Amino acid sequence: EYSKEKKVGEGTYAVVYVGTKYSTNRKVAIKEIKTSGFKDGLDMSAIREVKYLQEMNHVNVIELIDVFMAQNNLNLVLEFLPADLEMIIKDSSILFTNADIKSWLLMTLRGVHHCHRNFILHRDLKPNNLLLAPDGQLKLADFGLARNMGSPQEILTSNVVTRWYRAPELLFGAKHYTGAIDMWSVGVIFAELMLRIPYLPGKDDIDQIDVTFRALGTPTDRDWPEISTFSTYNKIQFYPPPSRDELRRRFAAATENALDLMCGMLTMNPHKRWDPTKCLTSEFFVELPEPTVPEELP
Amino acid sequence: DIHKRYTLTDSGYFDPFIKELEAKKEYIASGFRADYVYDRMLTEAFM
Amino acid sequence: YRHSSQYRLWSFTPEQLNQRRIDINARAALRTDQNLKEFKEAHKELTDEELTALELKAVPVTVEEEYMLVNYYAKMIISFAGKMNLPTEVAATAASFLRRFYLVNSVMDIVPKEIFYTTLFFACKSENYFIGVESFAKKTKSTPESILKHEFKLLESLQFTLMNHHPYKALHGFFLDIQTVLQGKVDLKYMGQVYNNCKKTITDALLTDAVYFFTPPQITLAALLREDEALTSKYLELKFNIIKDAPNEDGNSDPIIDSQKRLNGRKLLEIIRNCKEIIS
Repeated sequence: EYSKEKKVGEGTYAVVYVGTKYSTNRKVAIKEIKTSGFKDGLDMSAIREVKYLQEMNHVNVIELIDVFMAQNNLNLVLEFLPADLEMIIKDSSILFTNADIKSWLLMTLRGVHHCHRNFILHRDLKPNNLLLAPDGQLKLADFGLARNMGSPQEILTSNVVTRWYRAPELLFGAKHYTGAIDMWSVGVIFAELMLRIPYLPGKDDIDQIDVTFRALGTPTDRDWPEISTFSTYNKIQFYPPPSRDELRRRFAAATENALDLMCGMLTMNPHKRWDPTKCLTSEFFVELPEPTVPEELP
Repeated sequence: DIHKRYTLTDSGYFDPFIKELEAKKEYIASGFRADYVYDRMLTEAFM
Repeated sequence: YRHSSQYRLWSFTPEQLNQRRIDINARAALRTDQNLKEFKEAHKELTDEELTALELKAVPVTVEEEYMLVNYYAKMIISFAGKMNLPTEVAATAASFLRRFYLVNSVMDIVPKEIFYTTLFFACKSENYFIGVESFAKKTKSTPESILKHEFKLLESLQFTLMNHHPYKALHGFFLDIQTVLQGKVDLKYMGQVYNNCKKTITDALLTDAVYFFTPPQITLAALLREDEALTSKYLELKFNIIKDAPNEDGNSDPIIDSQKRLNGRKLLEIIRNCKEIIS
């Protein structure tokens, strides 16, 4: 059915090859899950990828084309997506406009909306997990940390999401969080697209809290009830939230609606943080410039 | 379906189990939301 | 739900399901007979008495025997999960995995005993209730090797689909919606008791073929109907306008939509009654 032509990557639990599906001559990515050496059997990341990708079928979520066993290895056949948003942001030779940013953000939010309406949390949104197809479509990928929204009383681990994109409730060790953690990550990605440098690059978990609050202000019980119950709360430095003018200076190319949307996604209190529907229906997506059509994106 | 077959009543439901959870400090601080739970359960009921 | 793998790959008509089990059993029986013939050829020294014993005893199990054996182990896995204090959904997923495994394999391929702990261990992983294989082996007085031996075989037999929609969440959903639709007409304390009884019925229903013929919410409504016919009928009537051939009360509502709703409502009630029979 498939060929494995070239090894293009290797992670802790998988080796990724580029290949072809013979019957359709379609280029594919084959994720070969390493099985030896895992004392607890099949790795949790592989189980999650298979479990959640099987249930979703959306233009902005990577497609799981097939799964098969070969030489006692589990192989995930995924659609081939040669680029990612991190490459674009870092490559200063690539110029992109506000319309481009709006298009990438729109596709990201549609992908997150589809996950959340299936009650699936991604829990590792960051630029290099937002892959780009040859036709310009942006797709959420790497569901190795995903999980469904769990039962109400269930305890969820706070040790998820790559540090720079980790929501404040996770930094404080929250165990009953919601999809709001994904929305925070999208907010940070949006800021990074506008700045073209990482927005909240903490050196370690403690520094991440400091960097986050220095940039956006330290939340208090007033705007985030019960935040002071987090054990690590009273050890942190207090910073005032930035004024609107300060934000305008930081994001010079951003319109007022863009700032509203970003601030909505970067609202400290997860209760008040904007959800995917509120973001997708915000003024930002109906004001000019229109989002670039995917085929014309860089 | 665009039109969900239920309406989340904002007057809140009689659901002692959820009510108890959403009153807990660590749940409030984590961002726990009863309406998200209700939405999920009602979606599973009307899927 | 129609996009879910549970609907796409694991829902059948009774005929399809029956045929599937017959085919699996026939293939395994053929293999068993083949093995037996080779065994006899390889063992010319067998006495007549031994040969007679083989004829009598070494016969393939029937489809019914398979079905009973698998359900016995599915029942066991739920009670064992209870003893290990695993969450309801984990137990339900383990039972679902075990039963699905034997919609692809025969007990003559791998006896349920051999796949039992693997299924429970894998259900814990799949439902984010991770227990290390060492401690799991200790709790179940088995060995990591025996638990992991068939993990791939299990995943492959499940056709790599792990997401389960169990009727428990739908029960919670109807518990909420009944309050809205029967506002003020239902005693909420009583509803709590109905809820708990239905949970038990749902757990039993997971051992029947209803899980392959009906959607989780339909199973939930069947459990509710079984628990309290009057309450559930009233709810369905109001929810789906199943008014018995009465003209539309409010003239302004669209007769087409109403009749469509009534049709759906009546059809739904029929499905639920059918489901209730199978569960009972």
